[in-house]
Amino acid sequence: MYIKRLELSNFKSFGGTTPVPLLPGFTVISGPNGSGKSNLIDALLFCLGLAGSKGMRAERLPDLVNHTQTSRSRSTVEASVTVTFDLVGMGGMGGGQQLETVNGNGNGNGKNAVSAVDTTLTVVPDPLPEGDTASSPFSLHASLEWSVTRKLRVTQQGTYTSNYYINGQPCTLTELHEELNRLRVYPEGYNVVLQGDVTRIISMNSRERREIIDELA
Amino acid sequence: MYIKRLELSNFKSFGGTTPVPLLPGFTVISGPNGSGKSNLIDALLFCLGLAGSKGMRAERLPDLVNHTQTSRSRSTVEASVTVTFDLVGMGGMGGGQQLETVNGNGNGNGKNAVSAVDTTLTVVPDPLPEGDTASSPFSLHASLEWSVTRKLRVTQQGTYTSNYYINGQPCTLTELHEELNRLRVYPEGYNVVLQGDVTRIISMNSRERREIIDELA
Amino acid sequence: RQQAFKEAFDAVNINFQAIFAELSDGDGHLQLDDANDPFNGGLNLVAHPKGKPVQRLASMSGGEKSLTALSFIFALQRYRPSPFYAFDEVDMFLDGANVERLARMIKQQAKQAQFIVVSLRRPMIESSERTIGVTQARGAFTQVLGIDLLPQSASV
Amino acid sequence: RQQAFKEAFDAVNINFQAIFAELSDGDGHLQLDDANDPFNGGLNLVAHPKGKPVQRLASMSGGEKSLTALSFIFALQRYRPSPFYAFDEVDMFLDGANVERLARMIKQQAKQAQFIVVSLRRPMIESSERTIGVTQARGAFTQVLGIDLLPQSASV
Ligand SMILES: Nc1ncnc2c1ncn2[C@@H]1O[C@H](COP(=O)(O)OP(=O)(O)OP(=O)(O)O)[C@@H](O)[C@H]1O
Ligand SMILES: Nc1ncnc2c1ncn2[C@@H]1O[C@H](COP(=O)(O)OP(=O)(O)OP(=O)(O)O)[C@@H](O)[C@H]1O
Ligand SMILES: [Mg+2]
Ligand SMILES: [Mg+2]
Repeated sequence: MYIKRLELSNFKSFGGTTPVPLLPGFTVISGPNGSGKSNLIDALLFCLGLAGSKGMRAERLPDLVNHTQTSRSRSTVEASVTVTFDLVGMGGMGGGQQLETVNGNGNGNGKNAVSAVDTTLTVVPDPLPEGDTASSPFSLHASLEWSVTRKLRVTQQGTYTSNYYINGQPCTLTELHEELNRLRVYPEGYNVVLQGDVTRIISMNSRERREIIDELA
Repeated sequence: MYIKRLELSNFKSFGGTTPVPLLPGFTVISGPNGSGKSNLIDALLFCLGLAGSKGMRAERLPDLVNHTQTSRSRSTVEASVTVTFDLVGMGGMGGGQQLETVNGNGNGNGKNAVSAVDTTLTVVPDPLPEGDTASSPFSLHASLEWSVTRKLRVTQQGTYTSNYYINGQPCTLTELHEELNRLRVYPEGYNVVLQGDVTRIISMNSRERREIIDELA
Repeated sequence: RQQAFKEAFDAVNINFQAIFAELSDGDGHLQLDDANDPFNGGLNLVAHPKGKPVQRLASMSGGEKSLTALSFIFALQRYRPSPFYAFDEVDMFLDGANVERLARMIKQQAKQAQFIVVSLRRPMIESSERTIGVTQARGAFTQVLGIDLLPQSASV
Repeated sequence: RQQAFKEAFDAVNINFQAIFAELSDGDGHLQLDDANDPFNGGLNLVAHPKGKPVQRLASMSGGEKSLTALSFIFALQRYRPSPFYAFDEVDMFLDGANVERLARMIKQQAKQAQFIVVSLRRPMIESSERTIGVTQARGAFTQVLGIDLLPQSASV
């Protein structure tokens, strides 16, 4: 599993819609100071709900909308980020029994989206041996993709709404985090190391450092 | 005027006596992480009395003595740093009248050293045109040098003494700072920017930043 | 609770020792202020770069500190592996040789997970499989350039 | 006291504007929270990199912040010039082009004062008049190498 594509619309220094295709393995992002490298990482945190506005270097959430957009427009402005994962190879996620637990949850708050998510997520088969695809009932899911979108709408008066979507269907942050946990993406998992995190760890006192392990335990 | 030489003895990661000749203009110091680059800058701060032990990344002053030295020896250990300035070209320091003011001071606390310093410092002539050196009464001062030394002695029990010397004569820190001010080296002048100072300025609040200008004014 | 903490601590400590040895050629370990009652104290990173006495984080150089902190972050990640990692200029304190060592380790790990690394340092750019360029012309939006989806040689 | 502050502030502000323009091609200035009673508030560094809206330090990128902070430090130094300057890795946040710009400025200033600059970045090493190498073999003391007293080409 890996991140296949990022799509940023009016997010921070990105105007219009900017697609960023990604591949598995080792990719470096480089460019001049102030050109938008950290903003790409912020887009990832924003979409997956892994950080608050402070963690994305913004005073308030509305500051994340591209300034040119907010200063030009008279009506509501919108910023959005979509992260598309390629799930090929996730077969080991445990198949059927996943479906049981989530449905229990999903019905509770009546959101269809969660079970829809589940269909894509949980029954992803191990890649079949070549030539055998015709017999698999799920070969329809040729794309084996899973996408998360977050939209931020800001009105002229400065009030805002922020919504999460999984595969285009609305969901709550809690549901999103549950699905992400299943994919082994944890908000406190330290898999995203921000500019300055290394210095932060160095200047922490020893108690704060111990608390990091508490969270993981 | 410039720093002509540094000499470190048993200071931090420098063992024995290490001379470091320097030239005017633009010199870069480079080398692997942990090899002792910042320790060279600390040596400068130590000798000229521009920072306390925290500013030199040591818990207490005795930590500045080379560890190998402290762990091996049974008696008192000593670390010292000498900074030698080349004063050629300092003639513009105002010549004779300097001698008046300092002497008033110097006699006050009876330290010969200060007036000795003065002789070197204040009557440094502008470099004479070639060939005319014979007629100048001060040509004896061919070296036109001024050196500051600081010695730190630490006993086995951990008590320590620290002494400053100007051209080999003992002096106090206040006298040293007076002379340094005359050479336009000010403790709060920001002419030494330590590793991490840039980050410190960035994370200061606006009041602290304003206080920097208060100090300069 | 103490049980869960102890298990996490031991695992992260083992990771830390292995990673620190790989990144810096020395020995390092995690040390609890109070091993019997961990919640009573804090946690220190203790490192012993090859040939130097054992030292705490506070008395190391800028680069040594950042290598130690990075080893701790990676040790936490190994305890809870994730399918992707994003690093933003974690190599800025390191000298050329240490950037290369770090890049080698990332290249190795990138066989099991996706690594997206923002960096300005040449050894890191050269070891990657591909580089995405980002720029912003005067007054314009951020442009994403050179998404070179084929394995590439260094473009810098 | 206010008088002395005002005079220092105005001079440093003028320096800051000149230096920031030289280092980053944009406009910057110092802004007091309370211009009438400076001791009542703080001081902000406001910068307007070419083609971008005016912004405070907090919303800039890592590199933009460090260029702004550096401009402020240099502006203070110009107010009280000194015969020598020592900088310890002040270029670590900067991209290659900004390191070059900073190196060019230092080279220019080095005609009037001595600059001793610790750096790991290649453009800085290459612009200097000479490089002093420092190393420490396993368990040994720090050695100072290659004190190349002649003008030199880059050795890295
Ligand atoms: N009293 C001492 N005796 C021996 N070694 C010491 C002493 N004090 C500090 N050191 C050693 O000096 C080293 C740090 O050197 P320094 O901070 O100058 O490195 P540096 O070259 O600036 O590295 P970096 O590029 O990472 O900033 C540390 O490894 C530390 O152990
Ligand atoms: N809402 C926004 N609209 C437009 N521009 C924005 C917005 N938020 C931030 N920016 C701009 O984005 C720039 C910062 O980008 P970013 O932090 O990604 O730079 P970077 O490439 O990481 O640089 P560095 O190498 O210095 O870390 C700033 O100049 C800032 O003005
Ligand atoms: Mg950045
Ligand atoms: Mg250093």
